[in-house]
Amino acid sequence: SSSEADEMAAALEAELNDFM
Amino acid sequence: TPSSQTALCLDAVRRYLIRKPMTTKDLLKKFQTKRTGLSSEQTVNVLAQILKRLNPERKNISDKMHFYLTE
Repeated sequence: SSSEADEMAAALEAELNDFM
Repeated sequence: TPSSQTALCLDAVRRYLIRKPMTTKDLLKKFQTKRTGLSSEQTVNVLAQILKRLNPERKNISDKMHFYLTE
């Protein structure tokens, strides 16, 4: 679903925030 | 069964990012769990590790951050 995609994108961006 | 084209690996991500800039959501769409057989959590973790290794360039397009690589 698109909400799951949104959640995954948010989780991925959170993972990358430390790095970026 | 997952083919080499749908497997979530560094080379596949690199190929996509050389072709055109992509958001995190664009990338996640390319590696949907039903195609790769990975869980959502695995997908996020693996993709994060791959992006950290690739260290792609970033730019904003339509106010959204996109990753891209040059050859």
